[in-house]
Amino acid sequence: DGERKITYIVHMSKSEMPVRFNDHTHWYDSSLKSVSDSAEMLYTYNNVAHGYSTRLTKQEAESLEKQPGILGVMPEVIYELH
Amino acid sequence: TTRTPEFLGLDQNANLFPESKTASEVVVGVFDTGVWPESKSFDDSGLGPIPSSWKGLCETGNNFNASNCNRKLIGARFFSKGYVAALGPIDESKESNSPRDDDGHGTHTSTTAAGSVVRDASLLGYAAGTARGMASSARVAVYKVCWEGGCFSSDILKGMDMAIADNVNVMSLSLGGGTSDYYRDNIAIGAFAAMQKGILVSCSAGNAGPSSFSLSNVAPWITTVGAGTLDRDFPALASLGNGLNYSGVSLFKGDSLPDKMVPFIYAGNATIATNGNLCMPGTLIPDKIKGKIVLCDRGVNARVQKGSVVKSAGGVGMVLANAASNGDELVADAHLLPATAVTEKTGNLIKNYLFSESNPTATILFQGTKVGIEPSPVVAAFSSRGPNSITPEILKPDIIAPGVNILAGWAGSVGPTGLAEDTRHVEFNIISGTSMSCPHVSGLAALLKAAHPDWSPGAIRSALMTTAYSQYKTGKLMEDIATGKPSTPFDHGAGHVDPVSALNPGLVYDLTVDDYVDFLCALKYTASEIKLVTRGNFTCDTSKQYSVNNLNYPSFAVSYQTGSGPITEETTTVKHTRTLTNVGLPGTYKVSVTSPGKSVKVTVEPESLSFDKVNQKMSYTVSFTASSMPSNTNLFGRIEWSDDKHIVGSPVAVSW
Repeated sequence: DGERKITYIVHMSKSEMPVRFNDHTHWYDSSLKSVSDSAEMLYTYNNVAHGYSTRLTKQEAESLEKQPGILGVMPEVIYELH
Repeated sequence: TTRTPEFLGLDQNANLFPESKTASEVVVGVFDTGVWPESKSFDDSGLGPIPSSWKGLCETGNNFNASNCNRKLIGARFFSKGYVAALGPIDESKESNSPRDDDGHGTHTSTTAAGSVVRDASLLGYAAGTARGMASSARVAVYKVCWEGGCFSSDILKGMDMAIADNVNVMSLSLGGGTSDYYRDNIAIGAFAAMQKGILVSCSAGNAGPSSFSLSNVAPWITTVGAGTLDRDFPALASLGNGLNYSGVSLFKGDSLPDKMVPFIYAGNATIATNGNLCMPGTLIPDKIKGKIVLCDRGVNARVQKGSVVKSAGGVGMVLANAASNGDELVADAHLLPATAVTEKTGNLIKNYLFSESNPTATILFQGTKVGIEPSPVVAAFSSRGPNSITPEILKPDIIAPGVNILAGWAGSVGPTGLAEDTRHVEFNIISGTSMSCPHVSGLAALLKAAHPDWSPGAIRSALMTTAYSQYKTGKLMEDIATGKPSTPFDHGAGHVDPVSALNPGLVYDLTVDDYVDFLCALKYTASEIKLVTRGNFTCDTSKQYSVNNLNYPSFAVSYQTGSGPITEETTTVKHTRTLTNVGLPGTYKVSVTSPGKSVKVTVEPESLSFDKVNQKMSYTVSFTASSMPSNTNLFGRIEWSDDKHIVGSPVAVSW
């Protein structure tokens, strides 16, 4: 189902942030809005990664992955207790 | 926990460990199902002010407010956005939208790592004693990232992100799932960032044993923990009508069986379902079960659920027989009806009786808690096993620690079985898993961090690994309960943790961030993949020869399947280089090698290392020369450096 959204963790290359952005969160937001008008960030990550998590369709994720400054768009993984 | 402090020598050697004032500067972050703050294990009596470096906080929410934290439980956060986005709003009638633990698992793991001392602890009278976490003076910060529907990577990553900002010193994650390249592995990515900040990350190895290649959390910057048994048991005899008694284990407490033999039936003969022998819900025929003890086979559904199924069908007791994969491992449960768990072998003997007797009868005799069981520890059958499927040249698990029948704190809102119909309230529960062994190591790492604040996470892990043991005091090799045979480094890694020896290891194999980046270069990761893991602009030097074999790891895994290329000649030599750092007094260390076998020649150059001062580093090279062997052949050995006061041991695994 191409319309089904799942959570992705989007890893960005902070050193490639265009100079027109003062704040990395604005850059993250701009990258997200370029593939989806409705998607919102669940979290932004500052220490473990440079990036954010969001809900996207498969096509949106593939489109985002091709953009400059994107290192990877990783689908959510569900872990279990041991 | 009760018993593990004695089993690990913590209580007998309390004077060797850091003063509580130093230990109380260390913060253990636990990523799990949250916390039951009313547990006596979070009593903060005697603890001084919260460390000034602490930046975390106690978040408020459903059934939880800031006053639930104190000088012991100094942080509590919850992360549910990923969970809610995937599965919808949290049903607050079932789970608290807050750091509160409605499951018990998170309270168990956090109190195991760093719970305060609690006298007269027990589960329904079993495992009675004084309970304490491994680092009983350390502070606890909980990060609730697991919910009824699972632990979502977006939530875990944010939890780790915050824990780094909060300034935890040790991270403990008793969770996992699947394996993937490190740049796709969220826990590996989070752990790398933690390691960069000097935080030791300890993770459970998984419960997918005894199958090979079943490990989780295998990144080399993670400390991967398998599980072993304690010297404690909870015997409960299955006594049959033919006069024979068979040993089993149980944590049942309640109304006993009638003081006479009662009818006994095999579940597989009281069902029309093909899998009725497993006592799955709705599969047993009540008319055939009523008033009887039922023998169920282990597997598929939870052990405690089988007891509940028998009880609701009118059964009065249960004998639970292991499957072949469980070997002789007996896991005790606080069943809702009189029940005992028996080995596969015993189960077969009991089945022979059931199938040969026209009116079989039985009863169960509960014998309480016994300690001093030998041999112990033995590797738990469920503990996940190597080889490492991602990087065969890195031996995993790293170490084993107590993980079978562990008593620790529990949530007040959930019974000891975790079943909805279990309305009992207990302060402590006894459960098993690598989830339980991981926080033991997290707490011990916190103790080492307190004793040696300047040691890196790699040095702390090295101390734990090189002082671990894989032989009993009798000299006999440690046993694997899945096979009844000696366990191997693919089962126990460097061996069973020995915290007293780890305090003073003599030498350590230290590891820096740059060493791990070189390792990623050796894996031939692209610049983007390296950046995904490290977030930094590291570039691999095209003129430099990187080798996975040169990561300064405290163990050796020699793989002739990958990395070394095909065996084209009669013998192939693989070289590993290591650097030892002196963390003790000046001394001369000499090497000794236990050869993996005639087909592998191991030479160490130089054979002696003299250290004049503390923090001095010296390197050595090990050459493994092996002839061709059939694939899937594994041989094991050991390399030890000793100055007669310390033994710095490393396991060796050679595979084809």
